[in-house]
Amino acid sequence: MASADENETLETLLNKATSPMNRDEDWEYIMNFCDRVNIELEGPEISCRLLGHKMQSPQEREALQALTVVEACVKNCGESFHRQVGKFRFLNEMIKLISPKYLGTKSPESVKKKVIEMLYSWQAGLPQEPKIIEAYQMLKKQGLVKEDPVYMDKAYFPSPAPRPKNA
Amino acid sequence: LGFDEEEERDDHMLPM
Repeated sequence: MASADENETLETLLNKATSPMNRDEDWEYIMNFCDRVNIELEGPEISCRLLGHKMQSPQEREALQALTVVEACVKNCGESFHRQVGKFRFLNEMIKLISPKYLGTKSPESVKKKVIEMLYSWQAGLPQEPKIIEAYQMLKKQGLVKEDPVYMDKAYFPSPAPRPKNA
Repeated sequence: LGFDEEEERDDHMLPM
């Protein structure tokens, strides 16, 4: 895979990875972004701020691709990224896409569906981030999530981490 | 408070 140009920033890499001009998800751009998140000192914090903004794009394709980038980072950028998505500072940006108090009435159904699927997947797969569970439960309590999605990308979290043998 | 503690204290879920 070609490595990203050193002049690129997280922002320019994200713009490429989420461009509405991309015909399909461009995994080279997406992985370049993930690599940069892993390299930069404050990569997880900065990327979550950029992603929180990008996934609220009024352009459906851009928003959906931003959510795909978030998923890719959760898979590839480890615990420090998980800690960032596990903060309300980021989770609130997802909540805004669903709640009618914010962007919920304007968000495309496809975006809302993907956000709910992701939160559902994370609350099961990232139990060490309790705020994700709290947010998901509140969405259900408020009736914004009627039932758990049937979709779950099992490739994310194939099984719970094995217990250490010497526990 | 340290930065992390302060950030944690200010990290709240939005009312829906």
